[in-house]
Amino acid sequence: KQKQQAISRFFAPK
Amino acid sequence: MLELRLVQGSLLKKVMESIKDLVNDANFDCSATGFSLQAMDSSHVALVSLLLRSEGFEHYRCDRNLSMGMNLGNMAKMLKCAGNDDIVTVKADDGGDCVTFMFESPNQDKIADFEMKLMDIDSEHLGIPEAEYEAIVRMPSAEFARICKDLSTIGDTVVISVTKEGVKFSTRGDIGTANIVLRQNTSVDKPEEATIIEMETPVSLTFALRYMNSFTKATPLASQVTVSLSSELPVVVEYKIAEMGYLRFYLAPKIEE
Repeated sequence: KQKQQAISRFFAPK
Repeated sequence: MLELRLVQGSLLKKVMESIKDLVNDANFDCSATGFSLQAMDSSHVALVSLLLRSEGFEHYRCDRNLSMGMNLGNMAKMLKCAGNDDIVTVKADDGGDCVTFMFESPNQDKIADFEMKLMDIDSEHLGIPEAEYEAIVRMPSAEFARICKDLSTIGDTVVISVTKEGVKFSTRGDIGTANIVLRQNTSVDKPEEATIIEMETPVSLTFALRYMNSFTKATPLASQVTVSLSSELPVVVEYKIAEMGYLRFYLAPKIEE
């Protein structure tokens, strides 16, 4: 089973 | 006061058609650098980053930095009313609540203006760190679109693997599996047909095809697409916008649970 990661896991708010 | 005149108005039409289904509402930011946008899709899985540099406009006036919240579907509807050869001008007043799109036919015999209401959008800008990618594949954008479309008839996800042999796109579904391998090909007559693979380290990542297919709506913007991959990073699918900037899509990979 695969899980979709969120983009916020990689890019933090400025 | 903001006034941006773009002779190749079709570029803006193509940009809107590329992103309107991925992002509903977004802030367009105007500064001395250019006209830009950064927005996530509603599931927060993908990120769109657009830059149209000020130098690419025939006339670019932006007295002070301005952020304009727009519904992209409505903006796309208005821009669809511009002819493909029309000159498009975007106008707004500082602190105003609307934006005007003006369309001029090439011989100036038809001039239209469409005014659209702006909206307040709460969105945070994400910092995108400069990254050294383990593999960068440059290939014809139409080929990339074809591969994503073909694979999505078989499965929901694509595994993109880059080795020294080439780049492999794989999927599996209920009916079976599919693998498409592209090798580096620089010997073509036209540079836009080349496939160039730069690899530091072999890399293999899994992505949702639904998003990849959405990104390929930008195919009319550029004959080539660049796909940058690193393990532990979102893939970047980049379409260069001739002489002006880029449209980049970032997509977070899927991982084994």
